[in-house]
Amino acid sequence: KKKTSFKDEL
Amino acid sequence: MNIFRFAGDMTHLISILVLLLKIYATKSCSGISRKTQELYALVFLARYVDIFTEFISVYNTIMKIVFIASTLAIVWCMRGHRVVRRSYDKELDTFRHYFLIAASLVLALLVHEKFTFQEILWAFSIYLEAVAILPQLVLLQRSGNVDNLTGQYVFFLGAYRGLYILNWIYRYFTEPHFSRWIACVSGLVQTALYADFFYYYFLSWKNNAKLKLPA
Repeated sequence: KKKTSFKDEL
Repeated sequence: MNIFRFAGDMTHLISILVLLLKIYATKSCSGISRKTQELYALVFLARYVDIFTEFISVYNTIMKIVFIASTLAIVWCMRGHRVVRRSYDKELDTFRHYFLIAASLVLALLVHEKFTFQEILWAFSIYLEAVAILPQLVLLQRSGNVDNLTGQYVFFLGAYRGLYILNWIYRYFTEPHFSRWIACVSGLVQTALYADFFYYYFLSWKNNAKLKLPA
């Protein structure tokens, strides 16, 4: 499962 | 990536550059809370533990390294630099920030997205960042008039999370499964803590007067 995109933020 | 988030990251970067400029140019850290710097170092170390395992983009990795390195450098400078550390307002910077760390840790253990080490560290970093500015705001109130660079540093630091709130609103409407209420609620609290600072900062700008927070 693709990692939650949320952690793409700083 | 959207314009709000990019503007937020750049504002955050500017706040760190302004702080570095202030310390480097004046060789002084008067008016700066070392405790807030230490809390921010903890925020970045806790939040970016995935820097070696999760590659998201070159930009993301570089910014994480810059934030961690610059904040650690500032803490080192305020503790170790023989000239700068003499100007540290030790007797004014007395906020008991260990309580903030403990409270954030307890809250992260209770409220998180998933009960995994990384997610709890991430939630801890989000909660801690929301309150990390408190020692700095208390120090500003105690130290009377605030020098321009310090005022600008706090202003940009507060503005960056406000831009992130716009970013979350934008992503909420443009991405189907976007939901991050932990960061949103925490971001709102964080930005709200700056409300009175923003008010006095605006007044000082409007009246072209020295920034002064009421004790």
